[in-house]
Amino acid sequence: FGGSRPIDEQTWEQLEDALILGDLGAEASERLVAGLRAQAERLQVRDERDLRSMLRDALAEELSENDPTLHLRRPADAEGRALPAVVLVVGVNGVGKTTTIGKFARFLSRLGKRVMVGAADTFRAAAVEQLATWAERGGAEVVRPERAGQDPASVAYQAVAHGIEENADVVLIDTAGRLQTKAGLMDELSKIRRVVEKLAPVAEVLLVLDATTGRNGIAQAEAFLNHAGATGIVLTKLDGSAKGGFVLSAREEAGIPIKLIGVGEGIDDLHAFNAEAFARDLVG
Amino acid sequence: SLSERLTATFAHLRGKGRLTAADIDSTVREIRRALLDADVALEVVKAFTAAIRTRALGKEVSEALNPAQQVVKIVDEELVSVLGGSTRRLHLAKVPPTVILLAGLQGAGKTTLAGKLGRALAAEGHTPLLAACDLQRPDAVTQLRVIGEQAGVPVFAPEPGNGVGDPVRVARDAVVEAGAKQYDVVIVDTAGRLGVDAELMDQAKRIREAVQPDEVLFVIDAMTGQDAAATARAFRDGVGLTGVVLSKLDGDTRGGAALSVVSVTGAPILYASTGEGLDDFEVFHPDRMSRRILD
Ligand SMILES: Nc1nc2c(ncn2[C@@H]2O[C@H](COP(=O)(O)OP(=O)(O)OP(=O)(O)O)[C@@H](O)[C@H]2O)c(=O)[nH]1
Ligand SMILES: Nc1nc2c(ncn2[C@@H]2O[C@H](COP(=O)(O)OP(=O)(O)OP(=O)(O)O)[C@@H](O)[C@H]2O)c(=O)[nH]1
Ligand SMILES: [Mg+2]
Ligand SMILES: [Mg+2]
Repeated sequence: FGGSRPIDEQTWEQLEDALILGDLGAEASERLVAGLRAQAERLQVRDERDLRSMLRDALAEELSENDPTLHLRRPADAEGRALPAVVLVVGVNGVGKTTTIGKFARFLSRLGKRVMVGAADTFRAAAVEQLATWAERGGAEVVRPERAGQDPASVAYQAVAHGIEENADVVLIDTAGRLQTKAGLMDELSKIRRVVEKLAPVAEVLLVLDATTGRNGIAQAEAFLNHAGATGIVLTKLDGSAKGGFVLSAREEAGIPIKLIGVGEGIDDLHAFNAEAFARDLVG
Repeated sequence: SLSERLTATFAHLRGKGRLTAADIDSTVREIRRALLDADVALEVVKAFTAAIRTRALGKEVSEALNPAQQVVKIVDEELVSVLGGSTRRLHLAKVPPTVILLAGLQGAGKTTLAGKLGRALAAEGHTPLLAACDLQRPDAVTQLRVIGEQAGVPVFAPEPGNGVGDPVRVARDAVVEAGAKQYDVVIVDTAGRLGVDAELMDQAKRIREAVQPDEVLFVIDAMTGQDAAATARAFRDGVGLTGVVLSKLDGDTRGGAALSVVSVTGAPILYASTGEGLDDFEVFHPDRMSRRILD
């Protein structure tokens, strides 16, 4: 490589195109590149590589603004006894909720935690079986519905009750995929949360978002924040060609930090979110 | 909406007399922004707006009573022409069984679609058979069995899946079974796969070569963003596609992925999936899709 790469009008266009291609959105891409251009002017930046590194830093900084820590400390009940940390996993259809729970169970089991999973998707074909398979692989016990088509809130309740009984460290609750435009289903989710909270506070509500999603990811973040109180994002399928750049706007609009990323269909393909690595992958 | 944006742009230009090329440029920029906001892939936006620009420079706009509306009309016409231009019915084999292969990214809606398509074909008097060739995703075979039961369509599932069995062989055997038992359509469900996964793209190609399908349907989530172009290209080159199914249209995504996929592959969108129920399945309507993208 060696020499510096000079900056011309094409450079700005290419940078903006790269951001658009990464699903940052036309508006955010324009804003970032305009800001970068002003900064480059002030600082007399001459080398394109310096521009890229400044852009990476700007992106990484924005994405790090919310605390990415997972809050899994076990809360205490009124008598001071430890309750399990309850995690609700939510999101639209097919994004990777059930798979993520399997990966997360494995990750937590490896840390010596006792993990239980609740199969509160009582709607979709073979959802319980799929979760049970993942739970077994992940070293977690599964709480299944007692009857077909059981109210999901009731299954979630039973899973938490069982987790308390068994002194589980963490209870992960799988829910059915639901498009945020379905008011009845979003109400159902609020109800699942309320019912669970009768037994234990909810430690985390993980919203699973698919990296291949376009602008709709922002609407999803807002809706799941409003109806389920989402506290963290899991961005899946980053092992593909999609960059998931919409999370920048999602963070801006909904303020939900990205906590985890899914990078494959294997049980170990779940990593902590790293803003620098994400920015590097997006900008190059 | 595009209509509102362009009306604002043209109001700004009104009373200027002739529209200049620069005026058209600002109009085209608005269109570009609207399409990007609707998730149309960048390369497709560039090609599409270039075509619009050519038309917008002509008399139909400069002599129009309402140039803004005329431009919107042009965009809508061009969009409908691309989305619906090669629209057609499902290809049926001259000698049964007709083989339909489903392919696409993880979670797009293939397995559910197998049930919907089977049910719709059965209602038309066909005798479909669903083939469980996703032997990888946990309990995918069980999922297809349950869906088949709900749809009232038989399922060919000789292998348990969960890593056990060869999808190429199951696909081939399903076609033999259909011939033997007189099913006139075989719908092959496959595992979701990434366009960048060379090994799995090769597997999809081998499944295709083994069964010589009459249709290879690319199932894509309507909310897919910029990646729709790269993924459509990968599946077009890796497996070969004859048609497209757009899923989860019951959401509120604008659906620009529809334009991206058709532009990149030339394959027509045959169907729209509009919900999780087995009857949430319809023929694709290009005019409705155009209005949705431009909304
Ligand atoms: N490549 C890749 N595939 C993934 C990832 N996470 C999940 N998947 C796949 O995505 C598909 C859907 O995953 P599920 O876990 O069933 O998704 P879900 O959100 O539970 O789906 P519903 O319950 O139907 O809404 C499966 O084929 C998974 O293997 C990931 O990080 N990378
Ligand atoms: N709302 C809605 N959900 C859909 C639609 N089509 C499928 N789904 C849901 O999307 C999720 C994924 O569907 P699947 O049929 O498992 O998708 P798939 O492509 O087979 O997934 P993989 O086998 O993992 O690649 C399920 O929750 C389905 O019920 C649709 O048109 N609308
Ligand atoms: Mg699930
Ligand atoms: Mg499937």
